[in-house]
Amino acid sequence: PRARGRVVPDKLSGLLVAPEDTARELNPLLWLPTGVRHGYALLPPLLKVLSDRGPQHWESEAPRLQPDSRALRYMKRLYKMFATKEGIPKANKSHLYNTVRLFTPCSECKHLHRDLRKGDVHSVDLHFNLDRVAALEHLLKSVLLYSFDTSVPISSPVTCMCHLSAKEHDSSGQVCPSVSQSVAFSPHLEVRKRKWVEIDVTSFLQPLIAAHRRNIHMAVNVTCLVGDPRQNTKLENPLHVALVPPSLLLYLNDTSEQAYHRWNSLRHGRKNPQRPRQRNRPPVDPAGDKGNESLQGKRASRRR
Amino acid sequence: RDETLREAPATPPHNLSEYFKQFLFPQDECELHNFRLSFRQLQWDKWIIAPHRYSPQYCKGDCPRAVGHRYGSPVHTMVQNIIYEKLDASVPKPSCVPAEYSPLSVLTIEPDGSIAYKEYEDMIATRCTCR
Repeated sequence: PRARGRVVPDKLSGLLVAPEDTARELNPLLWLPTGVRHGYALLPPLLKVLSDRGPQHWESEAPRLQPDSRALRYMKRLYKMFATKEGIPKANKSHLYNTVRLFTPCSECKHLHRDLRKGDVHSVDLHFNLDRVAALEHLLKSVLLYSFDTSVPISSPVTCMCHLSAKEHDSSGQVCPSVSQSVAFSPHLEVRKRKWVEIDVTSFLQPLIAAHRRNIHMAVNVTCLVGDPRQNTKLENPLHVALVPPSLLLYLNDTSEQAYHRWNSLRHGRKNPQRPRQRNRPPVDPAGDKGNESLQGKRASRRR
Repeated sequence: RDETLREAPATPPHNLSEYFKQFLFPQDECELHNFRLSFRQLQWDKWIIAPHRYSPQYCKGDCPRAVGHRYGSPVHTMVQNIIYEKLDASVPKPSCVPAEYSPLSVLTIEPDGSIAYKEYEDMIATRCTCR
């Protein structure tokens, strides 16, 4: 492990990881011949490209799926919040994540979109493929990201309840909800400020990600109540906007060697050898002149 | 130094500057050089959305003989220099290499269409040294 005193992920366990996990961890597209695998394993995926294939490779590479434009806009805004124009991470980030991944639901998802006018709920069946999450990336926070059309005024206070249930495929292929969670949010406040509403689903997803589940299949029901919840409230869709299927945002701490660990740089800064060492003053003796005497003695002995 | 002076032949003053040149720091001393690239040049801008420009910098130049106080080099660097000068010229002189780095944040489009914000360690050289 490098002499930086950083908690280095145990490379040995990395070596013991089954090949398919390693493949997931290292960008599968850039999978290297076994001979040089471990030599390159530490190169950031960004640069493995350079060492592994010349620019001509990129022309022939299969075109990447293009991300959703709203998602792209959100991530560009997040980038501006976290890094300078030159790409230097901003020091004022108080949290520990060094990786943020945004997934849009797979296109083949069914979209149960019942008529909202009759106060029905908005329900959607989502399927996220999280293969890009590496084994050394640990989940810190995850949110469902609903984008709203803010041109629609929201008159009275609205409270919404989002009910999530993960769907497990058991041996017979039957889908049975396994984990479920309800989260309340008030788009009235949120949407006015910005185009997005984030629904925290960390506690819901944590066990699935920790179990290395990479295919997340969940049903999301959003029920909104208009007016004061204590009086008679009507079930209706106050937002009058078609809720597009939400994206899934994962805030992760990448513990691999090539990722930037701000807590480590803070710690490293404290141990910086260049910093002048605190001179250890002789302890002041509260005994007054007796103390001075001993101080005299000390001075003489130090001079000797 | 006295020894060297004693050994040195009595040289007429105009060669004195030549004589002392060997103690001066090399003209192209080891130092950090600027280098900026754009991911478009590497044709990577299809999947690296930000930053548009990246300045990795690099270290270049000759290492002076007295590297200790200027570069914080370990004593081994001066030993290697003496070996090169007095014992075996096939042993390379100390090299000018980066000593410190700073991280870089990148925003990329992944092959599956998802979007990733990642912070990588050691992507920009910020200080050079002789080793």
